[in-house]
Amino acid sequence: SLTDRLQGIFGELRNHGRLSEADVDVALKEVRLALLEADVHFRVARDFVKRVRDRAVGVEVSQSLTPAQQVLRIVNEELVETLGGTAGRLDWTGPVPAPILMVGLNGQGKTTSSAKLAVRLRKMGQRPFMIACDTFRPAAIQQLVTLGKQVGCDVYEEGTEASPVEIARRGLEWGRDRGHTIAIVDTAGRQQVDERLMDELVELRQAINPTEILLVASAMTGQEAVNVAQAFHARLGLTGLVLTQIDGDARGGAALSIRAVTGIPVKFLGVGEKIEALAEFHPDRVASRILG
Amino acid sequence: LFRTAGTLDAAFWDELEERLIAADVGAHVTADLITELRARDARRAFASGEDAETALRELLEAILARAGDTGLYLPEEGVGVVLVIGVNGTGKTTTVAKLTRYLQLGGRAPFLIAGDTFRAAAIDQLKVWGDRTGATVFAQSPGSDTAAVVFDGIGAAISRGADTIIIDTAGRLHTKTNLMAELEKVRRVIGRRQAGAPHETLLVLDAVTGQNGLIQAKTFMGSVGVTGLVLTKLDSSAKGGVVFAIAEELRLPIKLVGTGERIDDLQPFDPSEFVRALFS
Ligand SMILES: Nc1nc2c(ncn2[C@@H]2O[C@H](COP(=O)(O)OP(=O)(O)OP(=O)(O)O)[C@@H](O)[C@H]2O)c(=O)[nH]1
Ligand SMILES: Nc1nc2c(ncn2[C@@H]2O[C@H](COP(=O)(O)OP(=O)(O)OP(=O)(O)O)[C@@H](O)[C@H]2O)c(=O)[nH]1
Ligand SMILES: [Mg+2]
Ligand SMILES: [Mg+2]
Repeated sequence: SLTDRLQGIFGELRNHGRLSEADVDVALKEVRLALLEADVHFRVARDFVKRVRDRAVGVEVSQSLTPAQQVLRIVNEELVETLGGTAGRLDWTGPVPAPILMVGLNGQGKTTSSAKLAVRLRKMGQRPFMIACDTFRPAAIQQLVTLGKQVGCDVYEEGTEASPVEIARRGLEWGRDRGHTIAIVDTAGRQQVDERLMDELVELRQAINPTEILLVASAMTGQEAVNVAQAFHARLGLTGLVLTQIDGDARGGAALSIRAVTGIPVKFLGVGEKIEALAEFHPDRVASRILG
Repeated sequence: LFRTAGTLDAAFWDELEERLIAADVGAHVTADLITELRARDARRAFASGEDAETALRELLEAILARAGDTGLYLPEEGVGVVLVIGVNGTGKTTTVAKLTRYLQLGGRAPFLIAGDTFRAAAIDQLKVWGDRTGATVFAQSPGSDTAAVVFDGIGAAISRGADTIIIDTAGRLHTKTNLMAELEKVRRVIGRRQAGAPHETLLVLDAVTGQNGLIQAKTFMGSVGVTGLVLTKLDSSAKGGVVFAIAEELRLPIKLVGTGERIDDLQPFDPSEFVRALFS
C-alpha cells in the first residue's frame, strides 16, 4: 500500500527536523505512481503532486506523526479538498416537473441509476417519474418500465418510433398533468466522439431545459474520463457526476480527474445493482480508496 | 540512469511515457517499455524519434504475440459452446448478438441461451437480437436459476441438432464471491452436460476500462478460466491499453474487438492494426 511504501522510504528519516525537498520528491514519486495505478489522469496526477509538494516542503516533522504520515496527511487533505464537498445536492427549482437528464457512455449505469434516483427522491418527499428516451438499445424501454414497476414509479414511454425530443416534451406535459414534481430522463448511451449523437443530446437539452444534467460514469473508467467529461460538459453543461460500480475494487481515480478538470461535483455513488444501492458522495472515503 | 545517447532527450521520453499512460497501458508496463527502449538507445542510439516509436510498436506487438492464439476455436464435429462473461455493462449481450451474426456468416447456426436471469429486461434484450438474427433464444422466466437454464438450454440445443451454442450471462463484479461462485457452477454444469465444453470462454472488456481490467481478467481467469478477450467499444476515444498488462501477466489473447452498437460491428483481432491505432 502507499502507506507502507512511504514508510519504507522515510524509515531512515527519524531524526530530521523538516521535510527536505529531496525527501518530499522521493515520496511524491510514490504518490504519483499510486494515483496512476488508480486511473487518475496523468496530467491531473502531475498537477496534484505539484500542489502537495508546495505544501509539504519545509513542513516541520511533527512529534506525533512520522514523516510518511505527515506527507500522507497532506496528500489526503489535498485529495479531499479537490474532490470537494457539495455532496448529493440536487437542484429542482423552476417549473415542475423539474427535468433531470441522465447522460453518458454506453453501459455505465444510466438506466439503473435513473430508477435509484427516483426512489431516493421519493424518500425525500418528491413525486418523481421517469421518461424513457432511449429508443435505440434493444429492450431499453422495457428495462426502465420493469424498474419502474419494481419501485412503483411511473414511467412515460412512447416506444421506439418517436424521437427522444418528442418523447421528452410530451412526457413532461404528461407528468405535469399527473402532479409529478421531477422528471428523470433516461437517454441512450453514446460515445462523445459521435457528433451526431452528441447533437441529439444538445437538441434534447434545448427542448426540455433540465435543472440537472448528470454524467453517469463507471468507477473503472480509465484515462479517457477527462476527454469524456470535457466533451459532455462543453456541449451540455453538466451539473453533476454519478460514479457507478463503486461496490467493485476499481480505485475510482476518474472521480478526481473529472472533478479537477471540469469542476463537476460528484453527486452520487452507485454501490450495487439493486435499487437501494445509491449512496451520497463522501470525499474522504473516495480519497482513501483512490490512494489504495 | 541513462545518458542521453543520441538525439532523444528527456522531453522525448517523458512525452512517450505520457502517451502510453494516456492509452491506459499503465504505469508499470509503461516503465518497463521505456526502460527497454532507453537501454537500446544507450547501446546504439536511435537515429530519430520515429525509429524509437517503431521499436516501441515492435515491443507492443511482441507482448500481444506472446499472449497466444487469437483464433476462435469451435469443434468441427458436435456442438461448439461459447460462454460469454464479464463485469456489468461491458457489452456481453450485444457481443453475443454480433458473434451470432459473425458465425452465421461462417456457415454456423448459433443457438442462444439467455443466462442473465437477474437484470431487468435482460432476457427481452437477447430476444430482440434473436429476432434480428433469426437465432433461437432459449430462456426461462426471470429469477430462474442460471445453472438450471444453461443445463436445460444445452439439452434443448442438442436435441435440435444445433452446431453452436452461445451463452449470455449476467454482468457481475469479480469482487462478488457469490456471483463468481454462481459462474463456476454454470461452468461445471456446461462441462457435465456437454463433454469438452465450453470450448471458448470469452471475457468481455470495455476499452474505456483502466487498470481494474487486469484485476478483472485475473479474477475471472482464476475462477472459471478464460480462453480469450473481447475488447468492446473501440469506436470510443479509448485505446484499451490495459490489454498489454493482461497479455503479459496472463498470456490471455484478444480474440475479437467490438467497434460499435450494430450487429456487424465485430471483427477478429488484428494486433498490428491495434498497435498502430494506439498511437493515432
Ligand atoms: N455492481 C454494480 N452494477 C451496476 C451499478 N450501476 C449499474 N450497474 C449495472 O451495470 C450494468 C449497466 O447498467 P445500465 O443501467 O443498463 O447502464 P446504461 O448506462 O443505462 O447502459 P446503456 O443504456 O446501454 O448505455 C447493469 O448490469 C447494471 O445492473 C452499480 O453501482 N454497481
Ligand atoms: N459504442 C459501442 N457500444 C457498445 C459496443 N458493444 C456494446 N455496446 C453498448 O454498450 C451498452 C451495454 O451493452 P450490453 O450488451 O447490454 O452490455 P452487457 O455486458 O450485456 O451488460 P449487462 O448484462 O448489464 O452486464 C449498450 O448500449 C450497447 O449498445 C461497442 O463495441 N461500441
Ligand atoms: Mg440504459
Ligand atoms: Mg447483458
